[in-house]
Amino acid sequence: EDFLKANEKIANLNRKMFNRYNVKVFDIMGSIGSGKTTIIERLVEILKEKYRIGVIAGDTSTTIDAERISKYGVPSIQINTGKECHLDALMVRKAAKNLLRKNIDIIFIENVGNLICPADFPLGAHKRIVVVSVTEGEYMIKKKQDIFRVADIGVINKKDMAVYMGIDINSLVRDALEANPNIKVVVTSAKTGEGIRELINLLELKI
Amino acid sequence: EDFLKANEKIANLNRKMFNRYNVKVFDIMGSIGSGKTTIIERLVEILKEKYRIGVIAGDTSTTIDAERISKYGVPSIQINTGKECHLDALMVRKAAKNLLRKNIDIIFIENVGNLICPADFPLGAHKRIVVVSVTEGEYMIKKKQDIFRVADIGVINKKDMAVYMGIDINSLVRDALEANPNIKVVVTSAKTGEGIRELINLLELKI
Ligand SMILES: Nc1nc2c(ncn2[C@@H]2O[C@H](COP(=O)(O)OP(=O)(O)OP(=O)(O)O)[C@@H](O)[C@H]2O)c(=O)[nH]1
Ligand SMILES: Nc1nc2c(ncn2[C@@H]2O[C@H](COP(=O)(O)OP(=O)(O)OP(=O)(O)O)[C@@H](O)[C@H]2O)c(=O)[nH]1
Ligand SMILES: [Mg+2]
Ligand SMILES: [Mg+2]
Repeated sequence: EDFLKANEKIANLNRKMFNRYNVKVFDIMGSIGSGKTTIIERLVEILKEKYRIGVIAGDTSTTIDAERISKYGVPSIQINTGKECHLDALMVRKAAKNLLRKNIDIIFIENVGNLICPADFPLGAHKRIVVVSVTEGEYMIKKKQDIFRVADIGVINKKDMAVYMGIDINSLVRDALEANPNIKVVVTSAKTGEGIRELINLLELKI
Repeated sequence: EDFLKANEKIANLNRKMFNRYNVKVFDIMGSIGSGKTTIIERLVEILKEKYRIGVIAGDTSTTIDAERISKYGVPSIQINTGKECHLDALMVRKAAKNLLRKNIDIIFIENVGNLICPADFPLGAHKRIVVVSVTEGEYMIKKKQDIFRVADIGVINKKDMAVYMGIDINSLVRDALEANPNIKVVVTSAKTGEGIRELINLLELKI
């Protein structure tokens, strides 16, 4: 598709720009309400001592997520995508240019809550992360292999709820590795903080 | 958009076809893992004594949902949409023609798990239902008003998990009515069966 190719070109330009500025950029994708924003809040809390962090929050509407994250004292830009079910490289390029003037080391991009659309729209990030939560059940990874194939890291969040949902977490981990044998999987509770330091290691950041 | 107009035309043809066959058709939309299939399982259990039911299950990949529902003894057709994040009227037209030969009274259509894309693609159903679950948090309805605006019924599922998640259900009900003052809201637990009979009333079906 022409618009996929066009997006890929801009994503590659974005990556070059991020490298020129020596900024590490992470594309955090995942289902609606899986815990992307809460995970970013935990990452910012732990990492802001050591890194200058900027955040780009993408959603169809509202500024809820950028407002939540900015309470942790980092510049946060909200992008509203309207009817589009994913961020694209051009939207991110414009927002990133804004952040890059602030002498930033890391950019966390929160993608639109959707387990389908973002897969085919790389943003130029150094790593792509996909977040699902145990409360979505046992089938979502089997059903949505495409997004796991393009992700470097898979996060299975809301570990603290697995017992109430009767969910076998090991089975979810297996599903992720079956979709993508190269994916690195981490199980987290953004609520308790469990697994967040392991996630930071997978992002190749230091505490 | 031309493809939106084209879909609307086929949706209207579908509605006429359903009316000719005297079949009531329900488009069940909602976020991934919100409980659409489990709700359909509960509806089939209760209603199959009184109604001949057929089911169309839409998903990007796998036959998991159609297989689950067919265990309840009703004809179930799986549609795989590939990269498309929503069913469309043409896909449904073909599957429905298959079911209509079986002297059916009701068709439940399970749409692809997605809180964005299905909004703009009516299928010709008599009622559109959107399902979210309390485990997605407190913001998803505020963020996704478009899909609530096109829905006749809003279901807030996994009521049994609200206490563990610390979610105020009344606040979610208010959000749905704020997005669409005409929507009928029902709170359910597809796990315990709570609220399912109330949903059946809203579907204007008899037990
Ligand atoms: N129990 C539990 N709840 C969590 C956890 N992580 C997030 N939540 C809750 O889940 C809900 C959704 O979390 P968010 O961080 O807003 O999810 P999100 O992926 O950013 O959602 P969208 O941006 O709307 O797609 C909120 O009520 C959070 O408090 C967790 O590990 N355990
Ligand atoms: N605790 C609880 N779990 C539920 C409830 N309804 C569904 N579930 C569970 O939630 C998970 C997802 O349910 P499904 O019915 O598969 O959800 P779905 O909306 O059909 O999912 P997709 O078709 O993949 O989008 C499963 O583990 C269900 O057992 C409920 O009311 N309470
Ligand atoms: Mg968020
Ligand atoms: Mg389902």
